[in-house]
Amino acid sequence: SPRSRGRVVSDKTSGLSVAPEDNASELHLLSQLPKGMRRGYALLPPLLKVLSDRGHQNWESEAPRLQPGSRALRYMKRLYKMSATKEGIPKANKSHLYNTVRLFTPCSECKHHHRDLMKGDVHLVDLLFNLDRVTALEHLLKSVLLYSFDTSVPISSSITCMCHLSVKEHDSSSQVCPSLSHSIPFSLQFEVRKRKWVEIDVTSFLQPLIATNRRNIHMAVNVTCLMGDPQQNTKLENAINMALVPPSLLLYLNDTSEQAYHRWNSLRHRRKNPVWPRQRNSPLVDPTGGKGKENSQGKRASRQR
Amino acid sequence: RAENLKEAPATPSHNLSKYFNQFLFPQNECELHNFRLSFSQLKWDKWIIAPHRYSPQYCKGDCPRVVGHRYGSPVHTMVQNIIYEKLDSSVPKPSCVPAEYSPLSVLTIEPDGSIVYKEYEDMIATKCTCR
Repeated sequence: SPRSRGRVVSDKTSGLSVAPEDNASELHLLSQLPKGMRRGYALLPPLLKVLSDRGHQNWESEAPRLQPGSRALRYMKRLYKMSATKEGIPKANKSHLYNTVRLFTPCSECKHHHRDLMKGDVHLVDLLFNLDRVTALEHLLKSVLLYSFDTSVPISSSITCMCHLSVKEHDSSSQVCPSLSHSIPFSLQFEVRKRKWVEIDVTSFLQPLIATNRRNIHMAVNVTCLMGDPQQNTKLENAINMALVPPSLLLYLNDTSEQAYHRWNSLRHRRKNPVWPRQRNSPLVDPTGGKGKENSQGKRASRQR
Repeated sequence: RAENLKEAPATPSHNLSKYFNQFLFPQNECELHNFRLSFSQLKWDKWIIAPHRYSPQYCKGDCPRVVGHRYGSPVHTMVQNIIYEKLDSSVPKPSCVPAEYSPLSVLTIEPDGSIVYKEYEDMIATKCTCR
């Protein structure tokens, strides 16, 4: 608007100039930014975007957000509690390499059932994950397919599942269920005991895709579950009708942008200034997926040693 | 110790100790002040899942003329004070600003419905200085 045109406020935090109080002029300015910067600004974490849009009065009226599922929220709240103190400060434990964790739920799925083809319960599903929110400065440390099992299912004995993954290319013939054009065979075996969440480490599978800036990951996930020990005769029927909710995709990332917290910097800084209090009894979270399995006592003893 | 002194129970020698205190620890000097907000006050709690409350704190107070090691201020701070007093009063006096911060972990819902846990640098002031 004429009122605000002459007055451009330069935002020191992100070094970008935004005209206040006027979305249209903001979009206009955005279009003038170099393409790379425009993308960066659009992906500026929402918290900082709000802070940098100083004149943006009606933030609430922004387009409605898609709401994640309750399971995903529950899992991330649990991760938050493991990674940060009550005051919201990141816990200072050394093996805690990531400073960003993103959880994506599939934005489309295509179910195929081949019950009569194979022994056990086969869940073959095509999943499409849109990873647009991952920025160029967020580097992948680990990626996990996150399955949650219904606790109502009687898991008296272990369930052994095989998971086959393959990448799909989108071909024009079918919008929703593309055919399999090339596949990277990737199979894992995991046991489901009492645990509600099962994490399938697919880092080696996804690393090359994400490294080439692929943001639409289309994969076929084929899970076959057998009750009990696969070596012995397994009773297949009763636990078979277990509902498998399509997995979410969890990415542990290291954000190298200025706004992100760089643990190593502060640890180095603290080593220089020993007066900073050190946290002694923080649980250790192993970003490589060994959550909960490590004996924290052992760790502490070894550290003291 | 300063805190303890401030909150010492009233004793007959209270007035005397209070009198001496004002020389030892001048009032209204630059220090860290508590400030706590909840994201629901800002109506951000629709997309900020955790933490519910955030204590950014802030620095406020006068900067003494001779800023000694107490604030860890660089020598320039004293020079700026001298410029203000002796040469050009349009040059501002040193200000009371944060000197150190601690990070904050935030769990948010992204516009596309994905969930992100991110650790942000320098979100909570933990120390003040004059400069």
